[in-house]
Amino acid sequence: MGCFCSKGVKRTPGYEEPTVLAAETPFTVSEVEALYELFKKLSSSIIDDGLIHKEEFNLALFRNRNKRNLFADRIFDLFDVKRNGVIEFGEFVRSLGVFHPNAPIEDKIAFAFRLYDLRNTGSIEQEELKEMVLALLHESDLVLSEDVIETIVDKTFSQADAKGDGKIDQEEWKEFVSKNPSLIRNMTLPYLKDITLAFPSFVLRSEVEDSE
Amino acid sequence: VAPVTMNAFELISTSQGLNLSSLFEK
Repeated sequence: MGCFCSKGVKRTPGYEEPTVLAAETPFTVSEVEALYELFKKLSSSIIDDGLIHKEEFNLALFRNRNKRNLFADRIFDLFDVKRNGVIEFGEFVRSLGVFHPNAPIEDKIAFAFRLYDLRNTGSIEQEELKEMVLALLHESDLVLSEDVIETIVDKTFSQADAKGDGKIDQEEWKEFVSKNPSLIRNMTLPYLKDITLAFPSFVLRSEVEDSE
Repeated sequence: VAPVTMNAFELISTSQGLNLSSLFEK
């Protein structure tokens, strides 16, 4: 027989226990609980099914559900580890863990590499780099001539592609980031250290007390 | 910094799509 808990907390598909997620990420149990509050908010903004759909992700990022952005698409795809088109709570916490100030720098470097390896080939090709620069320019007011774009891409590639084989592999990327640490600045969200202040999990705690 | 002196990855990292702090705005 199932459990009929009148005060039971409704959990969504993909929900994982905070203690489990805290053990696998830089977050404490309280921080994971606070992230669950944020997750509930994001995952119910358009479709209240406890899963973050791409439109909900875009709405939170851009205040516009229909905005398309190459980088937001890439982030969404990397968060969606199961590749089922939605971000579940466990995926959300584990992925955000990489952005925690205390997460290992190797994890941040690896995540950024996967982000920029648009076609998932295991290396970043010159065409991909150019495609990303064009995407960035498209979303900004910056206008650069084709020549200038080529120069920026060529120059960056010549610095990063140490082996000169026309692609940046993980080893080269790691080396390049060690010389240019600012490249992974956006892989750290200082905000995550204060997540319990932003999303105090009073409700969750009182539910725990209720059941005791 | 003039864009032409910028590293392409530096330029890319300024994308709004990579600024996840927006997720935490109330």
